Order: sequence, then structure tokens, then C-alpha cells
Amino acid sequence: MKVWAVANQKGGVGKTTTAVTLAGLLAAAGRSTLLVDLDPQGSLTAYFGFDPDGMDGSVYDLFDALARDSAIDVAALLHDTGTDDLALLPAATAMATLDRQLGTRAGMGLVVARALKGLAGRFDHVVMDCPPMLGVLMVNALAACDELLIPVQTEFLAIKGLERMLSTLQMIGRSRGGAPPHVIVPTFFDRRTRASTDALRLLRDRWDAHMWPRVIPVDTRFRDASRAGLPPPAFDAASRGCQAYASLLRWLQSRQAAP
Amino acid sequence: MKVWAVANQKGGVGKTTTAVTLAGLLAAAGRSTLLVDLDPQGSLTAYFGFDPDGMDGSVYDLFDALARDSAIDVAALLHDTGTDDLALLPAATAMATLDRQLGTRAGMGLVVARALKGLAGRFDHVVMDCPPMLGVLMVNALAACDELLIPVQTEFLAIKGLERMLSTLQMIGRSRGGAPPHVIVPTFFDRRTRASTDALRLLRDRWDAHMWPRVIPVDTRFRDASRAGLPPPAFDAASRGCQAYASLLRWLQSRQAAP
Ligand SMILES: Nc1ncnc2c1ncn2[C@@H]1O[C@H](COP(=O)(O)OP(=O)(O)OP(=O)(O)O)[C@@H](O)[C@H]1O
Ligand SMILES: Nc1ncnc2c1ncn2[C@@H]1O[C@H](COP(=O)(O)OP(=O)(O)OP(=O)(O)O)[C@@H](O)[C@H]1O
Ligand SMILES: [Mg+2]
Ligand SMILES: [Mg+2]
Repeated sequence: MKVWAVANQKGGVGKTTTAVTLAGLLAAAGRSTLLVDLDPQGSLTAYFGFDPDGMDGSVYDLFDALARDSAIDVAALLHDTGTDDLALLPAATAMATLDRQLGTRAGMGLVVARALKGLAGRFDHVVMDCPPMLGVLMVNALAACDELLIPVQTEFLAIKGLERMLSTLQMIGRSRGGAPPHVIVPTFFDRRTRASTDALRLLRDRWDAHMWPRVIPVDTRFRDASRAGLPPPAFDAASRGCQAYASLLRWLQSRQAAP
Repeated sequence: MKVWAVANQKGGVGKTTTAVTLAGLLAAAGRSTLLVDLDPQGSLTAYFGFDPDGMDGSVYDLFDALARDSAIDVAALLHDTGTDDLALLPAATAMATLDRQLGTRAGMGLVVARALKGLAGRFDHVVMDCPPMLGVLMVNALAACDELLIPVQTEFLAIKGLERMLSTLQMIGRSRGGAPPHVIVPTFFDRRTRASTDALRLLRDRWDAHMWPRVIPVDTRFRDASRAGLPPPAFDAASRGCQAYASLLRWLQSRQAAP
């Protein structure tokens, strides 16, 4: 079972879109796939028509079981997405209080990693969506994943955000015996604007070894897919955006991750 | 002195862009304007070329003075943006630890409101940019502002985020003797996509009384402006995006805010 986390502390860079599109492509190829929503906002959960404010069975229950020192059946928390070979472990808005409530409790950073171990035989792939901030949920994702995907918008302000994300990764890596290998995925690329092409050149100059060598273009079909509540590949596999993610997936599966 | 906060818990909806563009328009009209960056990511601070990781004099110092029970000269924390009539009270990344450190200390939610009172004679307008999460910094912004501007992307997932933002506003309002009046600003409008026009209709059906009746269109010139480190009106006042924000500013100034 391969576990990917999709994270970046900067908001609106395409984390949820990256997670749902890659998972949709894996499921369409017949790989049994689990999506995990670690964002208290619950974008991924809402994407499939669930309500994060009233979620019965979610990631929150994993942390609640830790707080109450009780066992939990992770499989009972899984929900159907309506797409074959694609299941969801949803978010609940109550997760927003976890940092304040459970802050420094022992084992707090390994809750998700332990829960996924309990599911190892059921899925080929797990893709986790993260909130746009550093907190216990992102720490859990970094501890549980084999590899980290970092979507970065191809624009100036995003580069500052990437510096911060990479220094966070190093900081967390030091306290956990090594950070997971990471891949930087340029998103929202618009070849008509100078800001986009210049930002891409800057990204490649500074972080070439960790960059996926292509880009995800701006594509309005992602919004249409989210309105329909369907993973983008199930909505319009031939769109430019989906084609680009399909190329990313082939690249990820064909090489060993850079440390 | 009029104080506006720009907030939405959803990431990437155009908060920083709304703050810097409205402030740029006010400064261009000769109004003495202060931008306040309450986001630990420091997008607004980085926009003007400063480094939020190494900020000497920032919003953080206001909270630090509270923790140490000492006085502070707010005017000494202000920085020059390079644009006439536009000053900046920058963010520092250390602000990300405030929720954990000072959590429930008395007066924690009124630090920014008190600091702005100390600046009342110097500025006509204050515009505050917020982080994409509910925490002590957003609570401070809501307590300090006369009016709240909520940018919302015109797409399906954003509506869920808006519901959450409005219920947060009510929750905070109850504990503070009333929430500030709010205006919903539709952003990233793309009339070519069904998802955009449908989302706008949904927004207007549900929240018409609080909606600005027009929209901010998708405009690639915003990214170009941020790359140049100039407020969008100083970079290209004739762009479609700036024209739309100028119309928003005229509307805001011409009517009494809806409660
Ligand atoms: N390549 C793209 N082209 C055009 N629109 C896109 C693209 N990727 C994502 N979007 C749209 O941009 C918006 C933000 O994307 P998304 O929600 O995936 O970002 P995020 O990083 O998960 O945001 P948050 O920080 O709030 O979790 C969504 O409306 C999505 O449909
Ligand atoms: N109307 C628009 N058209 C096109 N691009 C836009 C528009 N508004 C903002 N942008 C771009 O979208 C990106 C995100 O905008 P911005 O940083 O203002 O959002 P935010 O809500 O402040 O994000 P965060 O949640 O990370 O603070 C930036 O690159 C900005 O230049
Ligand atoms: Mg997301
Ligand atoms: Mg911002």
C-alpha cells in the first residue's frame, strides 16, 4: 500500500484538486484507493456531497479514541464516494479544535499512521488531503506518508510559501528521524502570463531536483467537476488538466522518489 | 478612521488581493491608509518585499507586549511600502504559535483593536488581511473592524466554506456583543464557465442582502502586480480586475453597511 500526502501551508494552491484527481485516476485504473480528508474545512468531504459539520464517522473519531484511550474500528469510518474502487475517510469540522485540545499528548502525531496500518490489506493506494496550516493534522500526514506532493502555484507569492513549507518539512523531519521524500508540482500554469513563466523558471532554478518536470495548466473543468461531485477523470478525462495529472501519475509511478 | 477586515477561512479566495487592491485605491485617492497583515504566512508582507521570517517590528510584538505586560509604541512597528499614503504593519511567522502560547489569556482578543485606537489620528483607513483559519488572529480582526469583507470564489466548494465563515461570525458575535456587519464579495468570476455562473446564482439566492451586487472577474494582471511588488492599481489601474475593485470601493463608501 502506497501512501501519499498532498500538503502546502499556502491556501488555494490546488491541494484538494490534486488529491481527488490522482485518486480518481488510480480508481479508474482499477487500483483500490482510499482518500483521507485531514482538512477541518472538509473540502474533499463536501466534494462528494457529505457535510463536514454533521459527519457520523470521520478522522475526528481516530483522535477521540486516543483521548479516551479506547480502540476503534477504522473500517467502520469509511464512506462510499459513488465511484468504483474509491473510498473516503472524511473530515469533521470538530477537527479544528484538536490542536488546542490534545496539543502535546503522547502519540498524537502517529494517530493517522497507526489507523492506516490497520487498513493495509484493503487498499493499493492512499491519498491524504491536508489543511493550509501547520498543526497536528499536517504532522500526522507527514508521519504517515511514503511521499509528499507539494502543489505550488506558478506565481511570485507562492515561492515564499514554498520556502516556508520546505523549512517546516525539515523541522518536522529532524524530530521524526527524517522527512518523507517530496515532489513539487507546479499548478495553475498559464503560459500567456509573464508572471507564470517567470515563476516557473525561478522554481526550477532553485528546486530542480525535487520538481516534477512538467506543469498542471489552468483549466476551468476542475470547477465543473467539483460542482458535479465527480472526480475530474470521471467527469472529463480528456480535459487538459486531467491529461496533465495523468502524466504526473505515470511519472510518480515510474521513478524512485528523490529523498 | 474606518477599519475593514478581509477574512474567509477558505484558502486562496482572494483575501490578500482584495486587501492590497482596496488599500492601493484608497492611497491613490490621497487617503492615508494602513495595511495590517494578520496572516502568519505573511503574504501581504512578502508582497512588499519584506521577509516574514525575519521581521523586525510586526504584529507579533503587540501580542508579545501583552504577554510581558509591557507598553509598546505601535507607530514604531509601521513600515514603508514604497507607495505614497500607504503604510504596512507587517506579519511575522512567529505569529503561528500565538494560539498555542497565549490561548486563553485575558484581553487576547482585543490586542489589535487597542493598537489601532492608538493610531486613530494618523490614518483615514485601515485594511486588515486575515489567515485562512479561525484562531486568535481572526478573532482580533473581527473585534477591531467596523465592517467585514468576505471574498468568496464563485465555485461550488466555496459555498460550503462561506456557510462555515458565517456561522463562525455568529458564534464570535454572540461572545462579543454583536458581529460586525459583513459584505460578501464574489471573486474569480469567469463568465465562460457554467460552474461560475451557477455558483453566483446560488450565492445571490441565499445571501442577497449581504452581497455586493457585482463581481471581481478572473484577471491575470493580479499575479503580474504581485510579481512587481506594486498594489494592483499602481501597476495597472485600467485592468478589468482593478476596475471591478474600484466599483466595489465606490459602493462600499456610498451606502450604510448592512448589519
Ligand atoms: N489547475 C487548475 N486550474 C483551474 N482551477 C483550478 C486548478 N486547480 C484547482 N482549481 C480550482 O481552484 C480552487 C482552489 O483549488 P483547491 O481547493 O484544490 O485548493 P486547495 O489548495 O485545496 O485550497 P485550501 O487551501 O483551501 O485547501 C478550486 O475551485 C479548484 O476547482
Ligand atoms: N480575481 C483574480 N483573478 C485571477 N487571479 C487572482 C484573482 N484574485 C487573486 N488572484 C491570484 O490568486 C492567488 C491567490 O489569491 P490571494 O493570495 O489573494 O488569496 P488568499 O485568500 O489571500 O489566499 P490565502 O488563503 O493563502 O491567504 C494569487 O496568486 C493572486 O494573484
Ligand atoms: Mg483544500
Ligand atoms: Mg492571503
